[in-house]
Amino acid sequence: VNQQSQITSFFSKM
Amino acid sequence: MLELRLVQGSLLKKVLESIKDLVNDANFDCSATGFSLQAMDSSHVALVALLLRSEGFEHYRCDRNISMGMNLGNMAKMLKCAGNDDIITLKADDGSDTVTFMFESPTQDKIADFEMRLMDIDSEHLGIPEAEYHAILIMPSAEFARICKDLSSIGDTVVISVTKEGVKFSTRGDIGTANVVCRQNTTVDKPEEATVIEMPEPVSLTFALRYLNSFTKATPLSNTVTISLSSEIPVVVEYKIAEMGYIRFYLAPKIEE
Repeated sequence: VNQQSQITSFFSKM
Repeated sequence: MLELRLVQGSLLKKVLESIKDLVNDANFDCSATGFSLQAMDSSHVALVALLLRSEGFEHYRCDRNISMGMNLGNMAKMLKCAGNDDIITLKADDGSDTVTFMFESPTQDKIADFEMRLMDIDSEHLGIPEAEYHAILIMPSAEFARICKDLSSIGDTVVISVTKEGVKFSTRGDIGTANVVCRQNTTVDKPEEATVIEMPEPVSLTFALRYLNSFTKATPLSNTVTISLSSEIPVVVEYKIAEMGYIRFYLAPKIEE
């Protein structure tokens, strides 16, 4: 099944 | 003191219409370089980044960097009161907890000002790394909006696959399946009608259509949309804003578990 990933797992908090 | 005067006020109206349903509250950052915003949707699946460069404003006074927290729904309500041809000026005094939107009709015979309370929003900025994209599509924005709308009536996720033949949008649902293939087409009389595919290598990714449909609310801002894809990283859907900037939507992919 396709799991929706989160944007925060690709872009790090500055 | 902050005073930004935008002759093409309709641009700001369209910007708010394209983000108010995706993001509830956001900080607008003003600096010498321009007026920008970066915010995630409530589920942290999508991110919007807006930039309106200072040169695009007829008058741009920003004495010091300032961040203004606003409820985008309320801001959109106020901007809806501006005429499409109005000049919009955004003003805020240092230390004040309100922002004023001033709308001037082109013939200067009607001037309105709307004052809105600012909010304290503690949102952290995310670092968006410059990425090498495996495929970059440039296509008519109305066409992309139509495809997303049509496919979302069949399924709720879309697989976007780019090969040298072209780009394929596929979905499936209870009632059946749908595939839309757009081929590279540069033999058009108007450049904004071209579909250009820069594809150093084939790529295929899966996304939730409801976010893509939300992004297409920015269609009135630009005749074309640029969609940049790379395996396993968020897609970027970008609409240029006249000569003054852009609105970029980032969407995290759905990953095979």
